[in-house]
Amino acid sequence: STPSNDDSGESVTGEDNIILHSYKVKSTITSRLANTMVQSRVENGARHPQNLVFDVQIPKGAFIHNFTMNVNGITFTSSVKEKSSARSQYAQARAKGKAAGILRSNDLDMENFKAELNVPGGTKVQFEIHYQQPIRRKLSTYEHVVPLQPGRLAKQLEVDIRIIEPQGINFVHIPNALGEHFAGIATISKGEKKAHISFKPTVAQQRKCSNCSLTAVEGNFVVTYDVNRDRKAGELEIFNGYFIHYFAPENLDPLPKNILFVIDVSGSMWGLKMRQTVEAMKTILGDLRSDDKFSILDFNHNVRCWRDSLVEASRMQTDAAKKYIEGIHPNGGTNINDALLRAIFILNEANKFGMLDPNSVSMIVLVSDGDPTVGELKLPTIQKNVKKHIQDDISLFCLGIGFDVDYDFLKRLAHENNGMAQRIFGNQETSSQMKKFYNQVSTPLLKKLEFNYPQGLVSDVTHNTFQNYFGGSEIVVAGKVDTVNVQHLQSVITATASNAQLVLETLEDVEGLDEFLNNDIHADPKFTEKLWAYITINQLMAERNLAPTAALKRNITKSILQMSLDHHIVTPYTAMLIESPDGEELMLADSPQDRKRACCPGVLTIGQPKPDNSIPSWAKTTPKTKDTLSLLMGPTAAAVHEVDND
Amino acid sequence: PHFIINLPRQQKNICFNIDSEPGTILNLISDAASGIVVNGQLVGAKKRVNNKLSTYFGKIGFYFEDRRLKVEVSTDAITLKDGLSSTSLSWSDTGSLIRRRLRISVAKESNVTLTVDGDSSFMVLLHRVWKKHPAHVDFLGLYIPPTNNFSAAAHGLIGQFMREPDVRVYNERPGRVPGKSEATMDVKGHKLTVTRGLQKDYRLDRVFGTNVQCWFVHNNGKGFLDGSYSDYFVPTLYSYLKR
Repeated sequence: STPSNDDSGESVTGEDNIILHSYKVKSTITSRLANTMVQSRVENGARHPQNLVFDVQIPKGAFIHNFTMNVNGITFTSSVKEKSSARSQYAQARAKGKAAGILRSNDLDMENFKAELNVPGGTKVQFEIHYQQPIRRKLSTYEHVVPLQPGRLAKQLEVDIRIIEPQGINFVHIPNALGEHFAGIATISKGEKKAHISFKPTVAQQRKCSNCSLTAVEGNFVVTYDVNRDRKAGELEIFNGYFIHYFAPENLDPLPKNILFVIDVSGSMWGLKMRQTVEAMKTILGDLRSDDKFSILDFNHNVRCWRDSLVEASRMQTDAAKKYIEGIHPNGGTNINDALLRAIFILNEANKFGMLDPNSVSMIVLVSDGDPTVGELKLPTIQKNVKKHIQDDISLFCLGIGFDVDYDFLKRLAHENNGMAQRIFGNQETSSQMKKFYNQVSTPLLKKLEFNYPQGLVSDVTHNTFQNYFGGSEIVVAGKVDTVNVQHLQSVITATASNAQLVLETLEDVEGLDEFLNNDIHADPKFTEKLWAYITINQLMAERNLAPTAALKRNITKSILQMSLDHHIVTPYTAMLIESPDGEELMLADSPQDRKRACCPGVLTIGQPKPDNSIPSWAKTTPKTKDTLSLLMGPTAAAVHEVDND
Repeated sequence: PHFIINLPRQQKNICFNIDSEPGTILNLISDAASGIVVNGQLVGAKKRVNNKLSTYFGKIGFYFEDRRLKVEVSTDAITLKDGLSSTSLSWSDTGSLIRRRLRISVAKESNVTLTVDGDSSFMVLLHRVWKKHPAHVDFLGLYIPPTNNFSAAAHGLIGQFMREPDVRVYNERPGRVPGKSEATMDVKGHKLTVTRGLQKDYRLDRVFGTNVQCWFVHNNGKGFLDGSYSDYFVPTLYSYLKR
C-alpha cells in the first residue's frame, strides 16, 4: 500500500486562473492487454471565458474506446460510429465552443487525443478517456508507456498501474524516464502474479523548482516487466470463450542468418545520418555470429556490392566490412529498385547453389532515407518487382530514416515479404534506434512455425503460421473456443530449431483461469475477447493494405468496420461522437489515419506512419494564448467529407 | 541409486545399490559397436540421514555416436546437442524433438522417451519432490527395455546384463531382518549371500510405484557386477567406459 497525497493545500493556480484539481492515470494490464484511463478535473477560475484543453498522448497501436466529459455537472458521452455517418451527424449539430480530435504526432510511437472547450468563468470540467492496447514483447521485455502531460501543477496527480499476469511476473522495473527529479517517488509492490505501481508526487514534488509555478511532470512514465519464462515454452490462456496462445521459448540456439544489408548512400544521407548509420553498422557487424553469412550493398543511383556473394561472418570479414562502410561518402540519387533486386539475386543464387545452411534464415535489411529518384520510381512497380523475385523464405526488413522517405511504402514492402519496418528518427539517436531494431531480429530461434488447434472446437483463429520466431519477442495466436462443449483445449506447435524439428503440445483446461481471474476485481474479464479482436483487426488492416482488388478491399473494410463497431473502438473506419445529454451538442473525434497509402493503423508493428496533412483544421493544436475569448467553431461540412474511400 | 536387473530367461529380478559421492558419473551402458553411451551423474540429498548421504541420478547423458547427437536429461530440462548447437525442452512442456531419426518425446512433468529409428528406446522418469523438502531433491529414473538391440560388446552397470548371466539362487532361509529371507546366489563364479527385497517400478504409478520382488546383492553389487562399482566411473556425461 502507498500513502495517498490528498490535497496538500498548496496553491496550483496559474496566472491564467486555471486550476488543475486532479490528473489521474490508471492502467490495468491483464495478461498483456493494457486498459488505460486518463482523467483530468480542471476549473476555469477566472471571471472570463477561457479555453480548457485536455491533451493526451496515446501510444500508437492503442484503441480509443471511450471518452466522457462533464461540464458543470452535464455529462457528454461518446459513441463509436461508422465514419461518414458520424460526420454527417456531426455536420448537423456541432457543439459550440468545443472541439475534439485525434492527431498524429511526430513523437515516437505516439498520437494525440485532444479536446478543447471554451468555457465561462467558474466552470468545472472533468475529462476522461479510455484506451486499450495489447503490449508487445520486445527484447525480452514488455514496456508499458504512460505519457504524462498535465501541463500545469495538479492538486492531485496520480499514476496507478496494476499488472495481472496468470503466467507469473518475473520482474517489474520503473526506468526513471521522467528524470532524476522524480527518482524514488514511484513505488512497486510485486507478488507472484500481480504487481502494483503507484506514482503520486505532491505539488511540491511536481514543481520544476521550489518556487516555480511550472510543473516538471512532462514525459513518459514507463513500466517494464516480463512474465516467467524459465519453464514453459508457451502459455495457452482460455477464458470466457476465447483463447490466447503466447509463445516465447528460450533455451534455443540461434539459427544461422544469411543477411544482406542494403544501405542508401545517396546525397541526402550525408552528415549526421551517415555517421550514425556507420556507427550502428559497425556494432551490428561486430555482433554477427560466426555461423552467419552476410554481405553489404550500398546504393545511390548505382548499386555496389562489398562482396558479390555472401561471406562467412569471420572476424576478418567483419573487420573488412567495417572499413568499407567507414569509407562510404554519400552522394547522388536513390535507386531502391535495383538495390533490392540485386540483394534478392545474391540470396537466390546462394540458395540455388546450395551454399546456405538448410536451417538458416535469410533476410535483407534495407536502410533508406528517401523516395526513389533514379531507376524505377513507381512505388507499386518496385513493390511488384520485389514480390516477384523474392523467395518466400526471405524476410525483408526496412528502416526508414527521417521524414523524407515514404514510410508507408517501406511498411508495405516489409509486410508483404515477411518482415517489419521501423521509422528511424534522423537525429543523434539514429544509431541506437538502428541497433535496437537490429537486436530484435538478430536472433532467429525458430523458423516455419505452425500453430494447430483441433478443427471444430476452435474458430476465427488469427494468423497461425509464422516465418520466424526471434529471441526476446513473442508470438501471439488467438481464437474462439467452444468452452461449453469442450473441457480441454489442445494445441500442437511445429517448428524448425537449429538442430531439430520441434513439436510442442499443450493441453489446457478451459476453466483453468476462471478461479484466478474471477476473483480479481482488477482483472479485465474480457481480455481474451479484446485481445482477439485487436489482433484480428490489425491483421485485417494489413491484409486490406495488400489486397489486390477493390472488391476484396471493400469486403475487408466491411469486416473491420463491423468489428470496430462491435468492440466500440476508433479505427480508420469509425469516428467517435461525443454528445451532450440532450443530443443538442456534438463533438467528433476522428482518426488521423486517412492517408490513402497508410498502412495498418494501430497495428502491432514497429514504427509509426508519416505525419500527414489531413488533420482537420478544427483539430489543430491551439496556441497556448493566455486568454482566448473567441468561441471555437466546428469544421465546415466540406472539410469533413473529402476523405475515406477505397 | 537403486538398480533392478530383470533376467527374463530365468524370470528373476536382481537388485543392488550404488553408493558414491555426488557429482560422480557412472557408466550405465557403453556399446562402442552400436555407438551408444548412457551415463548418469549422481546428485546428493540435502541432508545425511543416519550418517549416510543418499545419492540419486540428477542428470543422465545419452550419446549416439553415429548420429553425432548428445542428449542431456536433467531434472531441469531436456537438451539435444548437435555439435555446438543445442535445443532444450523444459519439463513443463509436452513435446518432441526430432533429429536424424532420434525422437525425444517429453511428457510434461512426467517422463521423456528416446526412440532411435523407431526401435530402441529409453525412458527417463522425473521424480519431483516438493519444493523446500528438508532432505530430498528431484531425481531421475532410467528404464531400458531388454529388447534394445545392443551389441555383444555392450558393457556398463546395466549394459553388461544385456547378455543375461546365469544366476542360481538357492538355500533360501530366514534372514537377520524378519520378513526378509536370505539366500545364496551363484553368479559369474561367485557365491553371494543375497536378501529378498522389494524395489519399485514407477512407470505405471509415478507416486507409489509398483512393487518388484528382487534378490538384493549387497556391497554395491559386488560379485554380481563385473569388477568393482568404481570401475564404472567415467569423466564426462558422454564418455565411453574404458576397459
